[in-house]
Amino acid sequence: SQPVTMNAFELISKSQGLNLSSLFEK
Amino acid sequence: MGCFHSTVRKPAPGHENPIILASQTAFSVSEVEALFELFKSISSSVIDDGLINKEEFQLALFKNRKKENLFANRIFDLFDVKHRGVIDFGDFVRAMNVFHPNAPQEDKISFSFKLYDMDGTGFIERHEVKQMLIALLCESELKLADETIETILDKTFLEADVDQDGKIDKSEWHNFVTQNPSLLKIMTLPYLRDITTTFPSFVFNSEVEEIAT
Repeated sequence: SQPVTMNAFELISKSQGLNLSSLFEK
Repeated sequence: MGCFHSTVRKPAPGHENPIILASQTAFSVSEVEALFELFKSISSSVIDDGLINKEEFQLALFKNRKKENLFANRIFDLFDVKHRGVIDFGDFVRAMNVFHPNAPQEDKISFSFKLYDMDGTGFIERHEVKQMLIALLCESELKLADETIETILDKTFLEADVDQDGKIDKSEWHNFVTQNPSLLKIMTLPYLRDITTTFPSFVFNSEVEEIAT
């Protein structure tokens, strides 16, 4: 397995729940 | 008479005056009215009461009302500034304003700090970040050993927590996101630039005499 190089916040910001763009998708 | 309505309609309950909302935000009157079209569709998806509840918010985000999500809950709570368990149109426009591409960077930094300071202590603490990481892993069905999670937390706090007191204060957060601007990407919604194009029907439901651009 590859070592995780991202910091915690970079990982968290990938959450679908933080992606408000989907509010605009009809 | 022209193409536009010439009379001012009585606004729906909880629907603040678009002219006032535009004056308080980066949005034009037309953009506020286009946002109302989006607000209407979200707020009427479960109960048509002119307010967005948590279930409607989750449904709009995930197209699935059953999907409880820590981050969506957190965003909802930050939109719900009056802590009533619902988001009215004024709350919605003022919160969306932070996500506008033209909104001040400081507002985005401040909102993101509150997002991660889940306990509202004024600090982003290690246990909060761990809780969010675990929630992300559950959401994405990614598996990381607890040891790996601790290593990620060590690395993150080594970089962000400059005074090494185990928690990230506002000033440390400011410096950290300035050095890592990709962390603020979630705080900008390019869609908001084209909101009048996405929801052109606002023209037919306008409450103002002329559509300002």
